Amino acid sequence: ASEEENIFWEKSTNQAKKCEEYKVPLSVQHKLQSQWPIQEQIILKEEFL
Amino acid sequence: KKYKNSTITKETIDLLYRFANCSGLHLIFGLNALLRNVHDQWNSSNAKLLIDYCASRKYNMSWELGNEPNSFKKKSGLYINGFQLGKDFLSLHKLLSTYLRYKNSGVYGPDIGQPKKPSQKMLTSFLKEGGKVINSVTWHHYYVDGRTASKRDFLNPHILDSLASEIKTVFQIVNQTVPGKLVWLGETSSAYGGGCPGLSDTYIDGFMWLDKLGMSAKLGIDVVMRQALFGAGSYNLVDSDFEPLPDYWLSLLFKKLVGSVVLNASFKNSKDLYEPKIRVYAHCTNADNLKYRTGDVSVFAMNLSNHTQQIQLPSSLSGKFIDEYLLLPGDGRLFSKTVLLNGEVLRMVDDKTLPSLDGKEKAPGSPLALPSLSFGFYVVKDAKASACL
Repeated sequence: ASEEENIFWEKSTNQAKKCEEYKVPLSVQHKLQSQWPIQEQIILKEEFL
Repeated sequence: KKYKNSTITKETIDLLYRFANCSGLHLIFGLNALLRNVHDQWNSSNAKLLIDYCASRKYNMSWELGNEPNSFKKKSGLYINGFQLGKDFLSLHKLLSTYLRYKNSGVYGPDIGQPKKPSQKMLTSFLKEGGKVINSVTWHHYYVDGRTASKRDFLNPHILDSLASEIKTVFQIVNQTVPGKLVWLGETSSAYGGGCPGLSDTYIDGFMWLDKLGMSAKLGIDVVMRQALFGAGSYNLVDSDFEPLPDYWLSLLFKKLVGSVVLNASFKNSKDLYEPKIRVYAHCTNADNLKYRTGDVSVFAMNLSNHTQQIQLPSSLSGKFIDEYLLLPGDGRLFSKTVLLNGEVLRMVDDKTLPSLDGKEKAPGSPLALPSLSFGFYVVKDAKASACL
């Protein structure tokens, strides 16, 4: 395992609990999902340029 | 040649970090290399704002600087040579050394595109100047152009083999300039330009993806980063509804079964001498998989031909029990967005729960039949391979 992997595996037990407690606010989730179709088109347009 | 300012907010950084951290991943942030002073030196003031914030939040992360600098001229009108970019990485390293949290953090670069001649020259001069401060050399690889690629390309052994020569080119440069430095594929997928709709997001992409994983490991690449987990285009592992696509399942199976110790596997077939249609790789089995023991061997193979091929393992392995994991397209077509594992469609149990991935046990000496255009993983149990003990 790389140094970075070791750091993350070591603390993963504590982190798992914290992550379980954290939920992305529904409003943020909805906002991101509603913006995505337009963002995707912009990203693709730039990619093709 | 026009710049458009984008603002990344603290909240976005927080979401990004939390996503990576809560997924057990390490975040590597790619800093903007296009902000320049009058003498074309990298202007780090904007990066410093971001690094200050990340340090204040105690985020453990690593860094890259710039994306495909060989294309800067074409994409932004700014030409930066390898020597200058090397100096910029020295500046980044110096900046990071002022932070207790980041003085030993990873720095990876230069994330060059395909190693054609001008990029080879750039990589060489970059490594001569800045090679000592990077932890790994990163480069990007795509087999084909997503706008023109065809079904035939995804199954073409010559196109799959083209990766090997590019890997060898990169290693040659690295060994001449910074011998022993790790080499990563910092961004890679089947087709550039957003992928190829209907191909890069379907079962057929697996031939390029699995072969890339096998060949990269065999030739000494330390890390392969997939473009992309989620995003614009057609090469993502999950779709816009977060539903896993075939390459996600292939990656998951690979992660579960395949360890990082690579064995030297080859396949002999008198019928396909000039254009081998079976591609085989072998690793020690992933030691973290509780189903298996140290010493077990994972063989994975793909059949590019239009008929079923029988695989016979060498005598040292043929007397062992084997778990077979056979992947075929969900609806029988190469352009399927679903995949069958041993005959069962793979799908999420619920939003957070992956299905169990079960192998089919084969008795010692049983024939291993790999159907046309399929992928097979075979875990040889109790193999006691000395390299894996």
